[in-house]
Amino acid sequence: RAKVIAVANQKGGVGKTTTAVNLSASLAAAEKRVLLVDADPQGNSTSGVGLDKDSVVSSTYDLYTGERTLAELVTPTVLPHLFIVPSKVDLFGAEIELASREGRETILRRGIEEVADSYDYIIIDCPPALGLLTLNALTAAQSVLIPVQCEYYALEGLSQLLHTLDLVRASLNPDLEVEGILLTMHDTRNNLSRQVEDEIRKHFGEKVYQTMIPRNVSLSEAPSHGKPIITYDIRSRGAQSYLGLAREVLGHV
Amino acid sequence: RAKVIAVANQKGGVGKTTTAVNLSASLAAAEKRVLLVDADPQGNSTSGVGLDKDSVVSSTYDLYTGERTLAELVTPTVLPHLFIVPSKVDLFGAEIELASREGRETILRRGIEEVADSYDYIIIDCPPALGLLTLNALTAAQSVLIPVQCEYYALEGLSQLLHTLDLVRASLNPDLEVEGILLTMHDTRNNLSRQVEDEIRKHFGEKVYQTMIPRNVSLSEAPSHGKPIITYDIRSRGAQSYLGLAREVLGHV
Ligand SMILES: Nc1ncnc2c1ncn2[C@@H]1O[C@H](COP(=O)(O)OP(=O)(O)OP(=O)(O)O)[C@@H](O)[C@H]1O
Ligand SMILES: Nc1ncnc2c1ncn2[C@@H]1O[C@H](COP(=O)(O)OP(=O)(O)OP(=O)(O)O)[C@@H](O)[C@H]1O
Ligand SMILES: [Mg+2]
Ligand SMILES: [Mg+2]
Repeated sequence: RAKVIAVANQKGGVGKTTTAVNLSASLAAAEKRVLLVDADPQGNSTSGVGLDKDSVVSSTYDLYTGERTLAELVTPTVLPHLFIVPSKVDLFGAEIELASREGRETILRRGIEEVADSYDYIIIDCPPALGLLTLNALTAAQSVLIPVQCEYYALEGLSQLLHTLDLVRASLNPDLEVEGILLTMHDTRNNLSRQVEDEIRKHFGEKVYQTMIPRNVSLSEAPSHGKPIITYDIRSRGAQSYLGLAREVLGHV
Repeated sequence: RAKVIAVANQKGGVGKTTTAVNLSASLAAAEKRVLLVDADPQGNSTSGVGLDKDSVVSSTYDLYTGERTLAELVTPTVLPHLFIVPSKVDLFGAEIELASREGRETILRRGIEEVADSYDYIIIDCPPALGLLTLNALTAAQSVLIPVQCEYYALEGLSQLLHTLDLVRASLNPDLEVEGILLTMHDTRNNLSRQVEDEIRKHFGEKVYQTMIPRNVSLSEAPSHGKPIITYDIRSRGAQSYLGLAREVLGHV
């Protein structure tokens, strides 16, 4: 049965999508069957794996409205073993539309349960918020992978996220674990970067991945070609670091 | 009467807070009376101007619940002419709590109208979302300043934001203008950065500020000292670019 990991952090721009796309692609390269669920109305994971958002017909939104089952939304990508549930802009309306619906927090969990036997990993890319869409992901997941940019504001938001995980454990998902904390956009030449790393490793010890993702221009170029980093530039430091992350995730069963 | 500008973009990490804090501080340095409204539950603008979030008693949340008027929430900062309405984590709950309240989209507008005569500029820092908190800011504002990071995903989200502005104009705020599009984290050595700049200037022409904010480490260090860039390091390229932006904003009355 699939391991379900939500990639979440309400701080914007910390590398959630970059991590969701590139971890999924790296796991698929290791011949694991992977389903990437784009739970963010921005749809960056969808374009990050090469789908044209304008040609997406059914999306995560249709799961929330009950039009489609999750199985019907699964779409192949150019990479073998990597599938995606795409998102598009209509998902922006879901939070307001569902505000008063019964069982609104468990729609994604029920959808994922239906397909969990067909995959080894299900990775959920979350929006930069703690609203209903992220809540659904945290309720569907067994664990949360938290990307933390090596910057001050990203550090500031971490305690709020951990507090939210406690609330979710207390109500909707008692077994929710932290899969790991991933330091992103790390720059060894930069004091602030090293200070944030020291601070995070001091507080979270073992939960912090050994692998750090360096700031690497290939990682920001790859999405404009609709490719994960391992197909865009396998020799880049970005690709090597995400392959390293995949090895650590595989090692932690 | 104050000019009310919302700093908004649903894409995360594009420099909304960095722009709201540093434009506000630069306008205050030019002896304009400035009120910075932190409408983001993350509270990054609040700590960016040096307030300790843990010691904030009343916040934007209390305006939404009706506990406080906006005038009661105004707090001085260390900079003369710069005042802030701070935010704290309880604001995360506002969107769900207000979902069915009458007049929920115009709470901030009504609050701001009360104090508009006391300021030259009111700058609103928005969260990375298109929910009720951003909707309140877009309804309260006369114009929107849109920071766009020189990266692919940020470019992708722009059309969705402009579509949302059309929806707001059609319903809640017919006179809402685009104050300007600001290119942030620009790096002249980087191809992608130049491509994004070309693309944006081609599509939006005059609406794009001449001033571009370079990627500059002082800008990411300043918040850890609770200081706007002009007091942290006035000689830095970050400070000079935000002073340039303030000159352009002042010129466009
Ligand atoms: N290690 C890295 N080096 C360089 N650029 C990176 C790196 N990681 C991510 N980026 C770029 O930084 C930007 C932010 O990353 P990304 O969009 O993955 O963050 P996010 O947390 O998903 O954002 P959002 O909060 O909007 O969902 C993107 O343009 C991405 O291409
Ligand atoms: N020009 C710049 N050069 C270097 N770092 C920058 C620059 N502008 C912003 N930063 C840093 O990049 C990160 C993202 O910026 P910021 O938090 O202002 O974006 P935001 O759009 O407000 O994010 P959110 O979507 O979470 O509200 C911060 O850590 C900030 O210090
Ligand atoms: Mg993302
Ligand atoms: Mg911000």
